[in-house]
Amino acid sequence: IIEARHLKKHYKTGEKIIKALDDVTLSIEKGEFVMVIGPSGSGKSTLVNMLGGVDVPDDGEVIFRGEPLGKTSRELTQFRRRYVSFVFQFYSLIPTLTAKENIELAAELVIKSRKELTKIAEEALEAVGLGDRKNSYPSQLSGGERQRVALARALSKKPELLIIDEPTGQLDEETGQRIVELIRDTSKAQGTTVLMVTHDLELEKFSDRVLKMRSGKILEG
Amino acid sequence: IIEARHLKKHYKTGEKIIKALDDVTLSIEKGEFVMVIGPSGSGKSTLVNMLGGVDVPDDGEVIFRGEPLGKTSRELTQFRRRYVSFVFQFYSLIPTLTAKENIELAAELVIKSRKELTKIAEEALEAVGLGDRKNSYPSQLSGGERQRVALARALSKKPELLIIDEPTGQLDEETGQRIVELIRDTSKAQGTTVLMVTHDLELEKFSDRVLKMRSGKILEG
Ligand SMILES: Nc1ncnc2c1ncn2[C@@H]1O[C@H](COP(=O)(O)OP(=O)(O)OP(=O)(O)O)[C@@H](O)[C@H]1O
Ligand SMILES: Nc1ncnc2c1ncn2[C@@H]1O[C@H](COP(=O)(O)OP(=O)(O)OP(=O)(O)O)[C@@H](O)[C@H]1O
Ligand SMILES: [Mg+2]
Ligand SMILES: [Mg+2]
Repeated sequence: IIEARHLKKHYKTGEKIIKALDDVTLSIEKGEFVMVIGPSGSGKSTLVNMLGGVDVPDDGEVIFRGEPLGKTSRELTQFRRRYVSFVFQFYSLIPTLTAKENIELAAELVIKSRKELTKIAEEALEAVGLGDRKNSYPSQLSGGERQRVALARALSKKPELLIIDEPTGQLDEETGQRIVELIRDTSKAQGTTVLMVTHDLELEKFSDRVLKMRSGKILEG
Repeated sequence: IIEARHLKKHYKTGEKIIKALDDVTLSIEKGEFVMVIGPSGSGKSTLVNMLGGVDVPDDGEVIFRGEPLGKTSRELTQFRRRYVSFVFQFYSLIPTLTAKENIELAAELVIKSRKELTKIAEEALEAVGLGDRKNSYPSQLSGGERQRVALARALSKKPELLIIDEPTGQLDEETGQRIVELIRDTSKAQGTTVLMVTHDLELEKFSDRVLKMRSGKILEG
């Protein structure tokens, strides 16, 4: 459903060129669960942000459902709103909204009924083990609890493409495994395509395929 | 060098009481490297923040060098500035300062010479593998690179007590191990006492002792 064709993204810092993406080509099928791994600084966030329409490449192209992604801010915003849900590496809960309201806001884009919004948000929080914390603000939650709310929010939108960048870094092994299993099960049921960036190799069992990155490139095999 | 005596910290959310700390007593020797582990929400950040003078308990006491910590904001600020360095769970680099400037700012509290500040900052960045990124702003760094700058900053202050909350969550295994080994070696050389909260059990080999938490308590053994 989504392809990358010869993506390049370079940054110039001082006199040095950093090749965040160095000629990346790949293809991901609808409904696939793909894990992206690699050392710190190897280009993972840059890649998944580009596939999700957060940034544009210097060269090359992202193709979604056979059509190139637009390049303007407006086109990219529309693409993201319509098709993509993110859990960013620094997961961006809105501090002035409660856990429940954070999820309702994301779900609002696809659901209109107040009653159904509330139900979706509460079910999502229950699923990540935070049903009793729906009225807590982000500042009242532990690091891992915030991460779980961000994951619940991303799932509630029922996206076509779900991009998750480091979903378990703040979670203990058991909680992390449980959450990723939930993501896998929910996405399979919904036909959602998932890209998950992670350093936790224990999570490989949940994926259909693993892409390894190093220095801006996808490694073969 | 630092003790906790019957610490309690409870939060009331709606009609529910959350016992973040539920009668914690412990003692840490000067120069010890202590690892704190436990599930998400078990009270780890609450505990280490309290031992580092970021918060006060509802009940109980923190003792540093045989003296109870003050309770006023001013006393706690003085304690922290003089004795403690932190890497918080969400690591708080100042976005308008470069990597080098973030470190210099922390080191400024103990070092006055411009030339020595620059040297300390550059050596610290070199040690975490980011010597060539000293003029990058946090927004130009990957997640793991930011984490490494935060760690470099904490070490440059040469603190009495170093508190690190989830230092490797955004790092690949190899980079994470290298960084924690660096922390261990530097702290041993400096006689620094270290409390490290982590979910990565592979890091145990670097510690002198492990404290396990669950539901606001320290588990025996
Ligand atoms: N300001 C607050 N108001 C209400 N509850 C809070 C507040 N701060 C923390 N808590 C709750 O206290 C408990 C312990 O929080 P703490 O941040 O210490 O956990 P933790 O062990 O660090 O978890 P994690 O591994 O997810 O970071 C959690 O249930 C959390 O939701
Ligand atoms: N805005 C920017 N300006 C300059 N360099 C950048 C910028 N954004 C990213 N980079 C650099 O591009 C490289 C790839 O960054 P990216 O965030 O994709 O890495 P990553 O694989 O996600 O790393 P991590 O595991 O640490 O999160 C890094 O060296 C990073 O410092
Ligand atoms: Mg990243
Ligand atoms: Mg914590």
